[in-house]
Amino acid sequence: TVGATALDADGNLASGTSTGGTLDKLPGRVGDSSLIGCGCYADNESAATSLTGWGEPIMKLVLGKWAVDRVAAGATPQQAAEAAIAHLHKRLGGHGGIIVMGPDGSLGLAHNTPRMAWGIASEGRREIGITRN
Amino acid sequence: MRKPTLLIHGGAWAMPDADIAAHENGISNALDAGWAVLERGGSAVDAVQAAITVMEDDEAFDAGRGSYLTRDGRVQLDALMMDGKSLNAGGVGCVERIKNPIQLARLVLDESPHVYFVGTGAERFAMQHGMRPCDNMDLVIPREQKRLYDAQAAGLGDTTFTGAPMAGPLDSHD
Repeated sequence: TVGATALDADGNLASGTSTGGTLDKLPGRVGDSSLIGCGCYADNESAATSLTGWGEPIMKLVLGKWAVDRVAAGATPQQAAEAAIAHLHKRLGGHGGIIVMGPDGSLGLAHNTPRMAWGIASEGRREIGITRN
Repeated sequence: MRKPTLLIHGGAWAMPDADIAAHENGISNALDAGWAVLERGGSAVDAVQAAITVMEDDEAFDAGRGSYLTRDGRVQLDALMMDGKSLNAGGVGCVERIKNPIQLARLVLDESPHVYFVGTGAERFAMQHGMRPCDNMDLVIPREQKRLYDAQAAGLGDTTFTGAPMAGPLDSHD
């Protein structure tokens, strides 16, 4: 699964997620990636998210919207990202990763899988990472 | 006026060391594509589409060409895009003849009053809006055929996200 969140010069947020699904999945099985509020959500008034990982637990928790609502309630994107992954594992033993972008361009990233690939670009900043959990 | 910013990911899973370089390269290319849009004043939705299209075309990632295979050895793709200003969203599920599902998701977002299209209906919508279908085998690569064969032969649980079997026999995963 791959995903992106962006903030443009006009202050608009957007997010996207795209996936091939899980290994050996039954044809017709859909995970979280393409379900609004689960694998992806964006609202200028709160945040944009893209998720990756084992879809079933992410869907049951509607985790993409869950994290956005955390930012709307005052959490930073990083706090919301960490809380989302903690919630995923605590509630349903799920594994995955999330990126979160606030309306001011502040960022959050968290995962409880062994690794996650990510990248950040803004004026004067360009970072790439494969974080290890 | 906001400071444009792009944050992308290439998946969270039990990535082996051997895959790190290819993922870093793919993330770098995707960042370049998305940031080029933002840097010239383009929209956030255009930047998201540009970055994800690059990763869909990159065999390193589980999206587009080079994705994991279904039980019957086909690529079956899902994607969603959402615009934070209008709250419009476009999603597609289980498409098998679309090279870049994020672009079809964008068409659903821009050209339809709906949010989600699946299967052959999604593919028909794509063609009605000028997208050219691809053959499913254009999306399948030998690495994933071997991965599927090995997983089915071993009958192990899915280790994708934890590096260790999460469940018992493979079919209990779905």
